[in-house]
Amino acid sequence: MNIFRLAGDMTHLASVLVLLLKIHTIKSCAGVSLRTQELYAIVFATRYLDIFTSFVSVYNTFMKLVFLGSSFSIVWYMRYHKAVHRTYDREQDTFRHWFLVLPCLVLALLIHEKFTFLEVLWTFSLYLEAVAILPQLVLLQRTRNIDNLTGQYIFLLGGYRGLYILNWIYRYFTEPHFVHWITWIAGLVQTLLYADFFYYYFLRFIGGRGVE
Amino acid sequence: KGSDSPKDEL
Repeated sequence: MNIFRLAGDMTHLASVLVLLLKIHTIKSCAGVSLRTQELYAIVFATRYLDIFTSFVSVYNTFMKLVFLGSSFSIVWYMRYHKAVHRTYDREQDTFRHWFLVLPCLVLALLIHEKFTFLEVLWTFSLYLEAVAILPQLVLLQRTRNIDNLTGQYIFLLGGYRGLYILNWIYRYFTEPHFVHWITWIAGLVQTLLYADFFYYYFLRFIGGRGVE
Repeated sequence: KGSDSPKDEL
């Protein structure tokens, strides 16, 4: 564990808490893409399959449970909780996210480090997470303005993988044979997809107005 | 094992 990875995990945890705060307290998911949340639930479900078979640390297991629990409960809230579901923008959240799942699965079957069930699904979760934000970014452009909590959620979600890239650079220089191109490229693509969001998000801070 | 693989990451 290094400071970059810890910062990344805390940023990721913060993004989840901001979204849960928004949905649970003000009972609103306005501007939030259910499709991105569903993709993230699949990402965690396929990435943490080894949660019961390989124990890394209490921290690791605890965080996996937090991410699994929060992603599935957010999907549940947005789908089935009456008050929250009413604020869900179904007409605008139309990105064909299932079209992302199959190519990621095919790619994982073609490009992976080991051809085992767990490894292929783990690799699939990396590819899927890289593109999981697309429905949310498309919804963002359609709804023009978004509230601060949603903006902060997306900012933190994009930032966490950026911090992980620093963690991988650190591990590359400190651990002799830490070379994982698949993880690195997927993480880089994921972070780059947020580039224009980050641009407008920082403009907002400079301009002091809502995220356009 | 655990040290060189990103599997110890989230």
